Amino acid sequence: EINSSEDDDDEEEILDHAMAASEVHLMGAKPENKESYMNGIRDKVYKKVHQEVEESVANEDMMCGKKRNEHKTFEEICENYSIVTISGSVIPTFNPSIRIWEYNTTDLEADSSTWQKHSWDDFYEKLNKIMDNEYNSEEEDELTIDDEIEIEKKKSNRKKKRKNKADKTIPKKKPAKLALGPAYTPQLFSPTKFVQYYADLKQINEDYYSLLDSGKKPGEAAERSFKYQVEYTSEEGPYPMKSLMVEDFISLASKLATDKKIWQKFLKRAFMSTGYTDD
Amino acid sequence: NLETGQEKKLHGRFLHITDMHPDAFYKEGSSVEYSCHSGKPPPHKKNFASKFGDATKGCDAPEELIDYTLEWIKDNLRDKIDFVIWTGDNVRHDNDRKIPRTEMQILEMNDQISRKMQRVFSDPNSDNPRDFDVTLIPSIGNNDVFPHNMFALGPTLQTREYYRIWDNVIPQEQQRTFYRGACFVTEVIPGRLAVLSINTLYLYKANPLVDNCDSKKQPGYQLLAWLGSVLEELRQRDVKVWLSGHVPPIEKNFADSCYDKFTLWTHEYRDIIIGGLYGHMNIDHFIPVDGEASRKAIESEV
Repeated sequence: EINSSEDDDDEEEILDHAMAASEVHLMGAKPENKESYMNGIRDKVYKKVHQEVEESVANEDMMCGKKRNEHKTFEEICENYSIVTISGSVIPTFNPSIRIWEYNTTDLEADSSTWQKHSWDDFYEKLNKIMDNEYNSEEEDELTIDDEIEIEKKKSNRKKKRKNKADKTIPKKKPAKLALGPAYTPQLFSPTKFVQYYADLKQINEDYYSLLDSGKKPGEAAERSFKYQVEYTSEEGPYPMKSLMVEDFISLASKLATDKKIWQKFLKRAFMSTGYTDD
Repeated sequence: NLETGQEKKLHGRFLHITDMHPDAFYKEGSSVEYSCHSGKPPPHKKNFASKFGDATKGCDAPEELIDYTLEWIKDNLRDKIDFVIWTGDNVRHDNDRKIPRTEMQILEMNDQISRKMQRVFSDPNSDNPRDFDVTLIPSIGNNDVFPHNMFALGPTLQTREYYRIWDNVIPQEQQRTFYRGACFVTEVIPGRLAVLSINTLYLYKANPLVDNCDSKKQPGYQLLAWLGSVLEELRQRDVKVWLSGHVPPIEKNFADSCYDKFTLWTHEYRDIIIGGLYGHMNIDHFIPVDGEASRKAIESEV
């Protein structure tokens, strides 16, 4: 009995450890497999974006810049994409970091005389009514396909009704008359540059403890040692970006997919200059 | 400011800050192996919790790191920026089973951090707590909710609490909308430029209450309905817009139909959307997402 109960305890302990490890992994904590996550993204981008871009460039060279029907131009490829920008954090998973974005404000002042502040009250009143009536009603919410077929049989005018009840969470195509926005062509509010700041914790802690050793009070030592500094800017080599529009990111993605040196630099910055690797 | 007539200098800059994860239980000198909460590592091991935290060791942020960070921002950046996009996770992780997180602790820490942020960026010469020199746009993170990752459609205690915590920075006419979905819009340059605070937890795979974005009862469906209405209104007003939220809208994170629909909205409103800023992953990177591929995926499903 004693032996068996000890076995149970052991098993429970192993299970506990496994659960704890899995929890820690899930909850963030010490970084693991981040390099392989980044490599995975690079591979995906390589398969998708880079090949498309290469084809378009080769095609444009061949046709002296003229577009051929069966291939898209670089600009057309870029128009299909939007960029999800993911920032480094303050929590020291890596070094703490923050980012300053800069955007085009040229002509903003000249434009200011035409600014109008429209109230949003009416819009939200209408929106709340729609949300209350449409999404809180029980009617037709959880119909199965079989239910729908049954209704289809019973109501000959069902098709018309279905059309009226189109899925409102699928957008209509952008009207062709609307010009591309600040992410695609340079204009007011186009992002132009970013500055990435980071706190080099190793250095900061070393400075702090050595100031304490030299007799400084904790408050003064902390104030003198703690600082953020520029880690890099988007204009810096080895992959300077002339602006931060979709085209610039797609060009960079394409470079990162093929140039190992640039990729290594990108990884160093992605992990906030901690020197992190998976092993 | 078209309401008060006050003029404000625009700098053409803004700050993105994310994932602070302050830990009130962080103890300098304790063991990294105990989440920097307790224990003492042997002298030959350098596994002790440093004053300002240690990169890559796995502990959350000491509160002093957050305080000094905000102080540094106040001294060096505050007067050079127009607005702050602040994408959530303002509490510690649930990584110490001896001190499990409670809903009250999560809300209290969020309240504390919100007050600190407001103190840094508010207008010191105004008695109105809604007057800010630098506009704040917070959004909710997967660790800001209890239980971790799980967040239901509102109105709930949590959506009401977050409205209370961010009361000064959420436009008042959006109170009901916020109670329902914990998302809102702020015009950072009135009539010209806006930022959306998107509650990405309603689209997030790891939220047990999210199955898809196809059924009207799903939180993600309702969030997308809100997103569509707001984007259309902004288009009609010729206002350009930044999207912001905690969990990045990538395939790895979002339920399939939520990912495709969200990506398609960003694609079809490319006349006004400038970009999207997110946190959660702790890594500085970007991911291009293909709107046309999402349209095809949705059409093939239909």
